[in-house]
Formats: sequence, structure tokens, C-alpha cells
Amino acid sequence: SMPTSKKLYGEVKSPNYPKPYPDNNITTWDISVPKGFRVKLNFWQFDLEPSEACQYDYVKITADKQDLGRYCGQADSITGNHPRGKEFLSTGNHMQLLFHSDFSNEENGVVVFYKGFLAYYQAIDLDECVKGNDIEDGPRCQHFCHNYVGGYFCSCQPGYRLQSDLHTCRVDCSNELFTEPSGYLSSPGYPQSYPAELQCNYSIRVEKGMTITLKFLEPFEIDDHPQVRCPYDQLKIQAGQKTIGEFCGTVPPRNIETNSSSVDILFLTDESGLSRGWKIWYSTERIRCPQPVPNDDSTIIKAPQPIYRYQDYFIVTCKTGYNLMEADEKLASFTSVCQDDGTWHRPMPRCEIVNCDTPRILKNGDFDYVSQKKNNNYQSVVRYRCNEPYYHLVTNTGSDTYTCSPQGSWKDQNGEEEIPACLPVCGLPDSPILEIQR
Amino acid sequence: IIGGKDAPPGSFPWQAMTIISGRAGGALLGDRWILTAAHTVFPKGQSESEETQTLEQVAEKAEIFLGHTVVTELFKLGNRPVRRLFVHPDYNPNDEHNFDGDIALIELRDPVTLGPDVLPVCLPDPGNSSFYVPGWMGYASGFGVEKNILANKLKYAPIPVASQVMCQDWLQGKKINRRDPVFTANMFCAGSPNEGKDTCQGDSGGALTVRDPVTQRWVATGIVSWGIGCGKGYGFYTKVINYLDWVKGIVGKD
Repeated sequence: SMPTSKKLYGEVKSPNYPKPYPDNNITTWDISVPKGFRVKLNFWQFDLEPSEACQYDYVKITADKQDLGRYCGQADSITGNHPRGKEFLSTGNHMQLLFHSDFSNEENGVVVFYKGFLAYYQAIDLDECVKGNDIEDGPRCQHFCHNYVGGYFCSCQPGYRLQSDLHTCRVDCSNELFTEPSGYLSSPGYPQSYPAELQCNYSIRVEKGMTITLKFLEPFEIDDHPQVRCPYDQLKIQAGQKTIGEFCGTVPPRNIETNSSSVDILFLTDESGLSRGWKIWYSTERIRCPQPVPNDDSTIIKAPQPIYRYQDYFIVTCKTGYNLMEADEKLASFTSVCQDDGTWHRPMPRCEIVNCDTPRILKNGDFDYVSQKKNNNYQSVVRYRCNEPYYHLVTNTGSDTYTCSPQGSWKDQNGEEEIPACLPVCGLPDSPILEIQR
Repeated sequence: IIGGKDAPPGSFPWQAMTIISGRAGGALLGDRWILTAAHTVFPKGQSESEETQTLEQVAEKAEIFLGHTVVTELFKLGNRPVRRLFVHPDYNPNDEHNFDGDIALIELRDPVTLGPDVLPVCLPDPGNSSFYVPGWMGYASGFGVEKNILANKLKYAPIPVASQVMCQDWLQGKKINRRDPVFTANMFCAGSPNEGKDTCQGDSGGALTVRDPVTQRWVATGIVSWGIGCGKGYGFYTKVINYLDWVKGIVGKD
């Protein structure tokens, strides 16, 4: 018995080959190739005593516990079973050869010498992934099989993970991450029943300033109970720090506007159930900011929009005669931008009526408020006068009336700021001499 | 003032008393100018040592009073400090016979507040010389001498404008330090040798005023300037209308 080492190729020949083989000989060869390969054997030379049913000298080939045949004879012999160019292929990585020679090789009293045989074998790849190729140990791949020379490996469908046995696949939904602006997510196998004992965690993460909206599709089936809410399987949704809710049953929830750029969906299932699961379409849009509202009637929002979203802005001005104020500071302009958290980067300012302060003092004169409102605010009107009869009013442009302008200064009807002057009146004494006696 | 009366309070509110080289008069223009005679600033006949004073020095020592008809009360109201003095360039303090250019302006440092007792006099309209027609009644006022006594109250006297010819005739034979006095076109005369109403020493610089019958405003037509004796002849006055350009050039917008 001659075992061959696990080479990829080899030679097997009859005893004494190429010299005639001896009588009364039984020799076996146990051909082994590495795992993942099969044995392919060809006879290059085959010269044995022919006999009916190869009862005298023969070569017997077996592999995988199967008899691949008994062969004897010569190429041109009438009797026997010459292998000719036949290829012998094992299923596994072993093949056995047995050579048997009887006590003599005489034909009609004449001794005939037969050379024997010379065979070559080679290892050829076993495609473990083909059905029917029996694999000695271990199950086939549960999902996908990938053959390569000398071996094979398994892989799983999306959402499944190859287990440590390298053959079975188990649902893997513990850390699913979605970062695209929109997409679908669903329970494993949807719309087929979802597996039991799941702890799926789906995370949607998009750019700050975007808000995620969830839309549940039909069918929606999660194990439920009429009296107790979601006792078996639960679909929990969390947006940022806020818990949106826990869902089950057969009625899909309404669309959820999360107002968050971060959503986590946890799907927990118990040890049984035949519900078909759920599917969500998520979409994103820029987060909304509250509609800006003026603080007073004098505030004007330029070109107001129906909706303001992240990166939108609004500009505020005031009516004529009002100053734009933020705290105690007068502003030349105001813009506020919608931030990624849905708040405005500056609060709405206010508009304060322009105040011109007290009108300039007129030397040797005074002023009176003409307008109804006797303050110094925008559109207040004063009229200057002189201490008559000793002074008379001399104006610059003919106007003695000044109005508090939007610029915060007192201006006459011609837009001039310079106030009039009180000039002396000459030659008009209060008590001129009066001659009585004539 | 010779042959005059006490001026009622507020009747000549432009009247100023100036004390520069002695008591004199002046008339308020606007609210910070005093019209007066040049010889009250630089008197004629001064000795050589006194002539070297500058205008700035004179301005510093000048005292101006406004606002009352009673001298003591006038003084109580306080002096009005002087900022600058302007004397007409034609005035020659060395020529005692010729009072041509006898006009000056005093600028007060601070404007006065006008009221019943302090009010400016008007200047004549340059195109209207009717106030200089003989017979036109003018009123002279002042704190000057009467009967050799310096007045303690403001007085006034109505003095009509006199004929230039008659004044010239009256001056014939009269001398000022043995020389003939000069009566120029920049002067006019008023009064009469017989009426007994005249201005006198201490009245110089004060205004001879007339009342414009149209506007009812009092207009300074003349400045008390010179004469020979008091109350017995004509008085001679600087003709203000001839100096309007000079006044306006100094006073400016005022």
C-alpha cells in the first residue's frame, strides 16, 4: 500500500514499470490531493493481461466510496477492459488504485510479459459551490457561495452578516447608517416577515440645518396587542434628544417632521411573529425658522417670505422718521440669518421714533410748539419768535417754522437747519417824547 | 443841552454816556455798536504826550453806560466793556478848526439786551436826504452841560435844521484860536442864535435824531460835533448820511 502525499500532481505506475510486472502482486495507491481539489487520473500506458471481466490481472479504481471500474487488457485486445483515454475524476480529494496480478501470464503455454501501467494524476479545483459537489465537512453557504482555486467562501445578502461558522447568515441591522439626502429603510426582509429576536438600529445623519421627514409606506405590520401597546415588537423613533414615539400595529403612522438632522430608529422584535414589517421613505429639507414678526407698526420686513429656512435671511428697515434700534444702539441696517438649529442669529430689532432734541435756543427770542404733540419727536413743529418789539425775526429762507426731520434735526420748510436770528428794532422807543404845549 | 427838558424814561433809549477823555454822548446802533464823535476818542488840542495813545489803549480805558436817564442810576447799571474803537480816517485831531470826519464807532465786547430803556437808533436811508432840509425838526439829547452845570439827568431839546448859508454867514468873523472854523459838506448846522436851544459840552457824540413821518422811526441824522459857545448860535453836527458806507463797512451785516 503506497499512500501518496498531498501533491497537486503525481505519477502512479505498476511495480517494476516499464519492466513486466511481477506475478502474484497486489499493490494499492491512495492518491490524495489538498482539500478543495479533486483527483483527475489518466493512464498514459496500460498493458495488462486481458481476461474476461478482468478476472486475472486488473487495476481497480475507487473514489468517494464509489467503484470507478476494473480495467485490464491491451489497447488492441479483444477481451479485457482497456481504459484507453478515459479520465478518472474523483468528487473528493482522494482516489484509490488497486493493482492485482495473478500467478502467471501464459497464453497457449507461452509466457507473455506485460509491461503494466503508467498513470498521471493531477489536482483540479473542486467547485464547492456547484450543487452536487459534496463537501465532506460543514454545510453549504446559506446565502452566497464563491469558489476559487483550492477553496471557496460564503457571503450574505445585504443586511445579513456571515456568522463565525463562515456559512450561515444572520440579519445584521445593528448599525445601519444613512447619510444621503433621501432614501428608504425597512425592516429586514420587507415585505416578507421580519426575523425574530432583532435589535435593529437605523441612524439617519444629515448636514446640520437640514430636517428629516419620515413617511411610512404600506404595508405596515408590527406585532401588536389590542389591550397593551406594543408588547411584542416595537419601532422606536428618536430625533436628536427628543423621543418621537413608539409604533406598532397595522396602521402606518402619519408623516413625521422631526425638526432634526439626526434620527435614530430602533426596531426590536421578540422570539416569534409573522408580521411583514415596515418601510420608511425619509427626505430632508432645510430646517425652518419661525416667521419673523415686527415688534411694532413702524418696523418693515423687506420682501417677506412665506417660509424661512436655514440660510435664508430677512432685512428690516423702519418707516420714515424712525430709527432702527438694537438694545440702545442705533443701527444703519439689520439682517438676521436662519441658523442650522432653526433659530435666528439676531432677534427682531425695534423702531424708535426719531427725536430731534430740544430746538436750538434763539437769542433774544423763543419758540413755540405748533404741532399737537409737544415733544421733539419726528414731525413735531416749532415756530420761532423774537422778543418783540425790541427784536424782529429775520429768517434765512423766509420760514420761521421748523419741523423735526427724519434725519433727527430741525429743518425749515426749505430743508435748511440754520435757525433765524432776532435782530434789533431801531428807532421805536416805548415812550417817545410827546409834546403837548404848543 | 441848552433850553431842553428832562427826557422821560425810554424816550431816547439809544442814548449812551461815554467817558473816555471826559463825559460825552453816543448812540446805540444794533445791539453792540455806539456811534459817537471822533473827538470824544481823540480830543483835539491834546499835548504831544497824550496823543500817542493807541486805539487799543483808549478802548481799554473807555467807559460806556446805557439804560437810564438818571446819571447815578446809569452808573449803577454798570460799565459796558469795549472791544474795539474805529475813528474815521478823515478826522484830524491836530486840526482844531476843522471837525471834518468827526465820527467814530465803538464796538462793545458783549451785545446788550434790548428793552424799553436800551434800544438802537436807526440810520438814515442813503437815498433820502430830506431830513437835512432846513427847518426839519431834530431832537438832540445828552448828559452835557446846561448853565455851566453838568447834567445829572438826560435832557433833550428840539433843534431844527438850519440853513447852511445862514450858518456860514454866522460863522463869518468867528475864530477858533484865531483861525476861521471850517464848515464842510460833511457837516450840517441846526438851531438858531435866538431860540436858545442848543447842545453843549458833554453832549458831543450824541445823536441828533428826527422822526420819520412815514415809518415813525427815529433816525440819527447827525452827531453832536462842535459849536462856538452854547445856546447863542448854531450848533454843528456830523452829517451821518455821508458816512453810511464807512459805518456799514465796519459794522458789516449788523
